[in-house]
Amino acid sequence: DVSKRYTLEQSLYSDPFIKDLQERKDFIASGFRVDYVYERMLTEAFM
Amino acid sequence: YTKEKKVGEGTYAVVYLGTKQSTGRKIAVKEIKTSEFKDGLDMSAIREVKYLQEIQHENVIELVDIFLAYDNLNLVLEFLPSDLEKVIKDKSILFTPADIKSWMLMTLRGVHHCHRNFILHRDLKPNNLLISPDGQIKVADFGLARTFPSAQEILTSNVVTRWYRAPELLFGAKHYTSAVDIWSTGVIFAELMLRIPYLPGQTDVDQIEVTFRALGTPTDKDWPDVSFFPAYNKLQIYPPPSREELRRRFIAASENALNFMCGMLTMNPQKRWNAVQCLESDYFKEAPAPSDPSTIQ
Amino acid sequence: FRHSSQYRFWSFTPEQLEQKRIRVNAQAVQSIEEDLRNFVADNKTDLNEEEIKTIEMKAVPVTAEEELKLINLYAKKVQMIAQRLNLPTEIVATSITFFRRFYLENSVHKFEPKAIVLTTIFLACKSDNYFIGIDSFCEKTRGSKEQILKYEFPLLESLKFSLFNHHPYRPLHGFFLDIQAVLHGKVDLNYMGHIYDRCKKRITEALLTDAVYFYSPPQITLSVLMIEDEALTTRYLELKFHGNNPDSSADAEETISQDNSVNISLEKLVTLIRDCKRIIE
Repeated sequence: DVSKRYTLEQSLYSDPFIKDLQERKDFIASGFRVDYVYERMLTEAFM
Repeated sequence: YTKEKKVGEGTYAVVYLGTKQSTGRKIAVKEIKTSEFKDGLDMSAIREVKYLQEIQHENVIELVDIFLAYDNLNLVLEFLPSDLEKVIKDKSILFTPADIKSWMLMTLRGVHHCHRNFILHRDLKPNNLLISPDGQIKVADFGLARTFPSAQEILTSNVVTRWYRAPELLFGAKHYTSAVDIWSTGVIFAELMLRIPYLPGQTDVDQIEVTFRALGTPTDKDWPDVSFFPAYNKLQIYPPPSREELRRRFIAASENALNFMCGMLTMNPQKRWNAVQCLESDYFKEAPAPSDPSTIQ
Repeated sequence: FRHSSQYRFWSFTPEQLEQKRIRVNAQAVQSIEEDLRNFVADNKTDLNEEEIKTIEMKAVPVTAEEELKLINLYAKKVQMIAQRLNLPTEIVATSITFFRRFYLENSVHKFEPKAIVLTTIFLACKSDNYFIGIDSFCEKTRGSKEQILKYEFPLLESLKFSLFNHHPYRPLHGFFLDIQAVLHGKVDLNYMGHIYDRCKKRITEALLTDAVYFYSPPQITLSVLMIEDEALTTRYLELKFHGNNPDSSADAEETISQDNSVNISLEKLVTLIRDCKRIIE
């Protein structure tokens, strides 16, 4: 099923927990990406 | 199933060649040693079982069956007689840029399928890229695999065989992503073009040295907060190679091939290409077209 | 999800599930009665009339319903012990899942639930990257190392070697995000955070019911959301899945057009969610 059944609207999400991680140096330096987290959660929701 | 010939022995398993009696299909039986691990079933075996059960893809090794016999866990896997490490090392085998492109395409399809199922492989290297009788590349050995971590989870950085280990892992990162698999794929691509290991560090510390001498030492400018890593301060600073130097190093590589490699070997993991960007890169759109796997010798 | 082992091996209709439980119980009862007959036959001489009568009175196997009650009781214990060990929510969920699946393949007559409880938690920790060595695990749980390890293979085999679980928690996070997009500006974020925590707890409770065999994780999540806030969930579903919402404003129209690719019928989805909700409640 190629269509993702959701659209990633990062700017519309208020997710304080994830947003906080995005500011942390150890997360930034490790390559942490908020969009990867959102992709995963939305994929699991619409699978 | 029969076990006809022992073909390998690892820390936690013995591998036999065999046959599936009902169909005559050649198979490999990975017999997991259970006595060696004082905490019950070995973690690598648990991971192989867990992830191979979920993945069905032409470019990932197929788990045909699993059974317990005489208190041993047996994984029945598809029979894959060769691997990329053998091909690279055997100088009697000549292969072309089109062959390399085909191998990279199949490898990235397998890696992409893992990533879109939110599974990290964490041990990509030439001898884990097996080759089927009809020339298909199959990603194998999920003994270090895991699902993408939950945001607050801490991951061990002691993964991926040293020469293929991404810089964030060399720095001891705990929140890394699927980018570590893409780095390994980039190093494999370089090795296919050079036919010798590209970043052969002798020790973990030497690996940092070898990596940055070849590709330049990252700075906060191109990799924000890289200086945060404790190991960063003791680093020798090397300039990144010029495009000209890269051309000389990879004589046979086209401009797009170099872009493709640099995309996978981008220091900053946040900026490193992901599997989709690799698959959609111009490298796969320009001549020569990837060889038909079944014609590759 | 349809490629997952969770769907391929562990999804059933209510009828199939009931048949499975009846069959597992019947097989156990049959072998017990056979053993009893053999036992009485082999010991005819030294058993007096009274003893034989007592055996026939007392050694009565439990029925499938009684089995289920016992299994559900111990599934709660698995949850309690795992939570007392401060294991992450996902691992508590995996422990419960492993335990309940084990008893879809085995009867309590053959494997006493108390003996399996710790092995399911131990294997769940290993399987979900939360490895605890057997020695420290036994220390924390006062379990017996031999017994825990002894049941690891039978558990793994009964699970059909399917260790990968999709639990409804990530879908909850996903819908938490998507509700913000679809109902943008119309939901209070503090309230959403409050709902989120309550839904997480209710999801763990839902894993103790048969809903996990009849519905996919996101469907369970939507049912739990429906329980916690029917109005919000209904509004979200209507906007998201082409509801005939009378006051659909411009941006709602825009949202709908964006998701044109979503070919889920609202009618069917809401009916399914309400059925699932009933089971969970």
